[in-house]
Amino acid sequence: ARQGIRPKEKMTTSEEVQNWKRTIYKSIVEIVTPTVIAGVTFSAKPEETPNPLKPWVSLGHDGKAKTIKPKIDKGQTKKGTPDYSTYFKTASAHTYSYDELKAHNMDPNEVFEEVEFIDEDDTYVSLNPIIRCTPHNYFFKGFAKDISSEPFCTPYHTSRWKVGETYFVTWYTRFFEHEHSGEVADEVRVHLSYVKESYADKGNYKR
Amino acid sequence: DVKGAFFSYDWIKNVDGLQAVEVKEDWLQGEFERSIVVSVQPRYIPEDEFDPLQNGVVLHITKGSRVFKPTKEQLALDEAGITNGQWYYVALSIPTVVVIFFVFMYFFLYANGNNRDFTDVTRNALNKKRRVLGKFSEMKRFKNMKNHKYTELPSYKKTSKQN
Repeated sequence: ARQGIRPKEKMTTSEEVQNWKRTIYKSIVEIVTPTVIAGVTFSAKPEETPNPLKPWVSLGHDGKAKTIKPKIDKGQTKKGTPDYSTYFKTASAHTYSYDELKAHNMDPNEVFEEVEFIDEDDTYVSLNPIIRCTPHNYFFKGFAKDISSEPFCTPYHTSRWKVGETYFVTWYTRFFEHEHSGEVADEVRVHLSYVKESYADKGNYKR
Repeated sequence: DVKGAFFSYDWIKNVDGLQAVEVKEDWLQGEFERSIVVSVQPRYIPEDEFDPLQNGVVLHITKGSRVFKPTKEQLALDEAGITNGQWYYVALSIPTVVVIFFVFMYFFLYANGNNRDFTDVTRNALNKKRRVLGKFSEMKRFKNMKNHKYTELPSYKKTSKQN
């Protein structure tokens, strides 16, 4: 005879996500409504004291969210918040003449060019806790793994999505630039389409 | 609106570059697994010009894992001694019926041992084995054969020396 197992009580929290206000662009007051999707809180209120080891949300190959907790190991931060390099910055070239700079090692007729990267407006980007997609995170598909997955970072090619679960499709936002104007698309939408699977590929999972 | 798409989300801001997708069972259309393509349409491309298969990711949506592991609830029931043991009764009853049949058969044959008479069957079978060929001269094949009749072998008078 075995003793019956009594299921453990589930821990619940009474903490609810509440709206909060912030001031953007120096003067505009905005009420922010946090939303929770698949356990990830978007537009959450920032902490009063910024925590350098604040957990952030990464994505698995199939697009499932997983929380990463940074830690300090031998004085170095490991698994820290991702660095996006200049992928989301705008390059701006400045030309300086000798009269403007008066540099001691510059010829009077010389022109100096400098490329400056301007940070993007992070007013709304900062509310997203999930890792952003950059070309650095593209994967490669095809038999020879030589076809870039642009503009997608997740999900990986031939991932498996289960019914009832939530996954995140991520893409590099600057991929959608208008070919003439060069402006990044302001709005996008996601489509799902059926494809016919060949008999050769059908049912070959795990073989 | 887009050709070939079975589900399209609303327009969203292209700020974060992400879209949460909750997989619905209706998308499988009664099948266990289906292959789909996920694609993103920017606003500046009209619906009739957008091809969802051009820049898309192929993936599979499934009802669940093909290897069905016992759930936590099932494990808890097993631990509590509550099992669905129908297969156990079926597996046990089949050999039991066979054993009972053979025991009954043994006693039936033992009881009717004296009343059995298979002699007519056995006699016919044995007679087939002991078939008599008949006379050589009456055989069809050798009927017309001119065979010398049996005569005694020549005998000689014994000499005195042989005696």
